[in-house]
Amino acid sequence: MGKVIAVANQKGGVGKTTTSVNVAAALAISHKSVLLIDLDPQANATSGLGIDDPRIVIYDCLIKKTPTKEAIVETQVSGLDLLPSGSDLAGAEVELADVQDREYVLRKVLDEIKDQYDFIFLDCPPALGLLTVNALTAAQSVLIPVQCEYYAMEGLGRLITNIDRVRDSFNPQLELEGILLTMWDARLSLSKQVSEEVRKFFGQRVYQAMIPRNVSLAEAPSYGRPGLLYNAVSSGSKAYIEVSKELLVNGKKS
Amino acid sequence: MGKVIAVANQKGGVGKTTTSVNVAAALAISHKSVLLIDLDPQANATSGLGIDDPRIVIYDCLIKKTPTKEAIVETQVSGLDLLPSGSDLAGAEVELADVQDREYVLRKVLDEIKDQYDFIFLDCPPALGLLTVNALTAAQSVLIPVQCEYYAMEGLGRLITNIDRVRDSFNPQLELEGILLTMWDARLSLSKQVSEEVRKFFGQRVYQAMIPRNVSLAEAPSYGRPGLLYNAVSSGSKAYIEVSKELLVNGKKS
Ligand SMILES: Nc1ncnc2c1ncn2[C@@H]1O[C@H](COP(=O)(O)OP(=O)(O)OP(=O)(O)O)[C@@H](O)[C@H]1O
Ligand SMILES: Nc1ncnc2c1ncn2[C@@H]1O[C@H](COP(=O)(O)OP(=O)(O)OP(=O)(O)O)[C@@H](O)[C@H]1O
Ligand SMILES: [Mg+2]
Ligand SMILES: [Mg+2]
Repeated sequence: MGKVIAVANQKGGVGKTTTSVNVAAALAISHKSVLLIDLDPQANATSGLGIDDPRIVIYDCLIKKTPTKEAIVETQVSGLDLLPSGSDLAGAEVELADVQDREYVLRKVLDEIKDQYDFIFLDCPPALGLLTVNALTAAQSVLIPVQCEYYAMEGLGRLITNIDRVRDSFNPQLELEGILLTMWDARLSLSKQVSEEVRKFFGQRVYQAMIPRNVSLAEAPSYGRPGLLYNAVSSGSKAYIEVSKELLVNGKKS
Repeated sequence: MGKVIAVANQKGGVGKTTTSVNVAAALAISHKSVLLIDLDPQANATSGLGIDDPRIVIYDCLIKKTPTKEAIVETQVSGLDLLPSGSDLAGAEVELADVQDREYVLRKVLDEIKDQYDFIFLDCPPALGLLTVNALTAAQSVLIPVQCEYYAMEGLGRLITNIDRVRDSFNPQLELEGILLTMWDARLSLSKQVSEEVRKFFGQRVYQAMIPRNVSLAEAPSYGRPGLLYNAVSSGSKAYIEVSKELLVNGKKS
């Protein structure tokens, strides 16, 4: 029975896609079967995994009721499948607005294939609109990447309030999977200040592992591969392997 | 007659708010009268200029028809005013959807105060929804920050297509003010590759000045001040002063 994890934060550029792609790849490499669903009209997770011009995309499943399994493609990482996105998804928020039970549309799309995977990750766009609400309603938990900078930290409180609202209105089982500090730079006092503040406030809910700022992670998408396949020994790749281990251990606890 | 410039890019975290705040401040310091409008529910430009818990926000002007001048506040930078945002703006996209001439609502809000400023900047959220469409419809030109990384470059084509669409449907005068390369890191080949590619493709439309990755720019918001007031001699501040000079010179050309 697949565990569905939404990767969300309305703040832009905090590492949602980089985290989705690399944690999903790390779990696939340790022999879990994983599906990544790209819910962002920018389709960064899709190009980051080397899928160009997919024939069927998530928009087709959400709006045109195309069977979910027809949209799923394999990636270069054995054990990691992708349900790709495209720019037509930008129109989905408006089109979903008038649909009956509009918050549950993605959950129904997942029901068809949920049992075929150990993990399903949902890469969310930088907003708290209907696509992100659908992801939070379909998920059992939410993983929150937080860049070690001021604006990202400032927005965390509002994000948690919105998660609580989705739990109360649409999805009582929604838990916090964890908060992941990203783009940590040991040379900067800003990084230290933000990470200390976030740990002080959220305690055990923050992953021990932090993702350092590491250029390999930013170069990998231009080759259509996760950091782990592009440069497995980089500090970024190693950190994502640590996070995937923590995620597996935490899963056993709850 | 104020020139209205939208600062937009659907890619998250590319420096839209940092550019809006610092270009606006640089122009105010060179004795232009400037208004910055925060169109993002995250309200980063609002907190980045030290305004906490504003009484009246842009949501009130857009949805409740509060007179525009009642929402405008002064900032610590003499000559720079702000029309602040708040989290209630997140609901505005849904509420605007059913309004008559929903794309022109912001333009009407600006009509009341346009002639009182030399420049009006619109800081957009990381999306191509109704708030950004309103900004592109109210603006005479659009300034596009592009982080020197792969995903930001990849999304540029789609952004230009969307700008063309708004020009054709709602705002024939909409021009490209310029493309600004941000978070440039001279040590990284990725930065060089992306900036060369963007200059090859967009030529003269790319500002000569590039904004370097500079921690002062990321620290300044936690003190509620633009980089220019926090650390005027930093490489980031100097670069934003260069950009504001180019913007003034370009304005004379067209
Ligand atoms: N740890 C890291 N070190 C260096 N660069 C990184 C790191 N994580 C992400 N990046 C780069 O930073 C940029 C932003 O990351 P990413 O696109 O994953 O964030 P996002 O939250 O998904 O953005 P959006 O809000 O647009 O969806 C990208 O160019 C990415 O390659
Ligand atoms: N040149 C720079 N050097 C270092 N840090 C920067 C620079 N420009 C912006 N930053 C930091 O990078 C992060 C992203 O910048 P910013 O918030 O301005 O981008 P944005 O495009 O407005 O994001 P969003 O898509 O969420 O609105 C912020 O933490 C900011 O302080
Ligand atoms: Mg993303
Ligand atoms: Mg911003």
